[in-house]
Amino acid sequence: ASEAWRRTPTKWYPLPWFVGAMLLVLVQWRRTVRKEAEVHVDGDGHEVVRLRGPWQVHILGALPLRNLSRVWGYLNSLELPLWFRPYGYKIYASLFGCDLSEIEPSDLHAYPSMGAFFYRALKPGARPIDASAPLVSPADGTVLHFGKVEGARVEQVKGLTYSLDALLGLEDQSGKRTRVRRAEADLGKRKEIEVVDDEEFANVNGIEYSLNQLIGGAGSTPSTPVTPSAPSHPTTQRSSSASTSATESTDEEFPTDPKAYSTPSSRDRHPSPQKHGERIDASVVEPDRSIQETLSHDVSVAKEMGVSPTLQRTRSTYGATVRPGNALYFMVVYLAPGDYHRFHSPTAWVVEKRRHFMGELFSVSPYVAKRLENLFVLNERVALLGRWRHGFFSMIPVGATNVGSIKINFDQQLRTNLRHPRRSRPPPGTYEEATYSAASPILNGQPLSAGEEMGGFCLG
Amino acid sequence: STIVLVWEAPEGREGWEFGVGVGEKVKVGQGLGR
Repeated sequence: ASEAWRRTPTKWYPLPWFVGAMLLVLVQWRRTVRKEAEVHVDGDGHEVVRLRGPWQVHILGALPLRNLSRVWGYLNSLELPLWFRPYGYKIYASLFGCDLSEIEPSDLHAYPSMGAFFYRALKPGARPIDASAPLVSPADGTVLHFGKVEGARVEQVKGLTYSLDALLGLEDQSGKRTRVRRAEADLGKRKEIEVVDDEEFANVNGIEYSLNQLIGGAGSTPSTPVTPSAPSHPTTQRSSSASTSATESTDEEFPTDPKAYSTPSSRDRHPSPQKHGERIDASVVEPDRSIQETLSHDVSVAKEMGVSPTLQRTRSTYGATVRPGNALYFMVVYLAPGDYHRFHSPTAWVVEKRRHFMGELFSVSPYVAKRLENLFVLNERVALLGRWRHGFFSMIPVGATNVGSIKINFDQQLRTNLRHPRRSRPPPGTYEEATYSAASPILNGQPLSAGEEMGGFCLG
Repeated sequence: STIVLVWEAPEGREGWEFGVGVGEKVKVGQGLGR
């Protein structure tokens, strides 16, 4: 071989152009395959979310969206001169197609700022609730997408999917999150490069939580006392053809006598102020609301859910496993700038906990939703988790640049669109959790009936 | 802004059926299916 290597004459000649082109195509193909196969996963092989998409998306990602949102909110909170208000709001209404005939109060002078007008309420009865439907729309808007959740992947729009676990907050068995800096699929073979099982600290509202405390260990039940919740303000009423959709039930299953339940002592009704690092109970305390009042509201929701409240002690699964014969479905409703921006309960259900993800504030317009992969998993959102008559139920209001603030009427702790300097920004997927088990003495969560107002989106 | 709903429901012939279409305008309280 060495003889041949030395003696064989080297003959040079130009490569035909197409061989070079073929080589370039080959190199490009291999890079593309590598890029597609590249998956960022954490310790359990679950996808770690990162910004991906065409160049427009990366330009969006480079903008200081949070600061823009806060400036936008500040400008819209400025008080407008009385004489200007009717003109200003009418211009906005004609630009964005708002129906001023159904707002309450109808006098436009009553809205001191654009932000107040944006968060306007509707006249009672303006939105009759379809009592024959098991599920109604939680807001005015446009149906962006819907379908069945296949393999824990939710379809954002045709062809783009994101993981349900990332949307709702994934907890592995130990409840600890392990983070893999980066794992690269090498043409089908998944090679974990480095697994870091770290207790990353996320600085939330200036208080440091360990990540584990922040997301709460899996299976840990909130040991919080019970207190009644604030009455939500139903601005809508059930249509006259309301036939209780709940299965007919006998009254002994729904006793309204407080003695039928282990009602809390007076001390329990006022949860102790939140100590550092404890599981947060965000229920709104309504001291002057009698237990009787609370019970009758809870029992009516339990009836609508078609379940007996006394059996409600069990916790629902959070999408991890569904009952045999059931499946998980999803729907995305997009609220345009001119739409009524309060949201209502889509059915009779109990909200047991919420997870606030301090994410980004990308625009969620259909244009961006079609291009920015994992949009709903990257953006700031509040995942309300609970149960309804068929099992698991969740509703996730997702913020956007112009409406960065999400309000939940029955949550006194929630603060969204917080200012946190880039360096201490919690990694995508970190969330702060709170429970509402103190909201109802019998349902272990905040009971809501179909059409009840739950909160809304605010400018900035 | 956007609201994502994820819920468990029976599937199959007697199961959940959507009653709206993609791109359809909906109002609070309007039935989404059956």
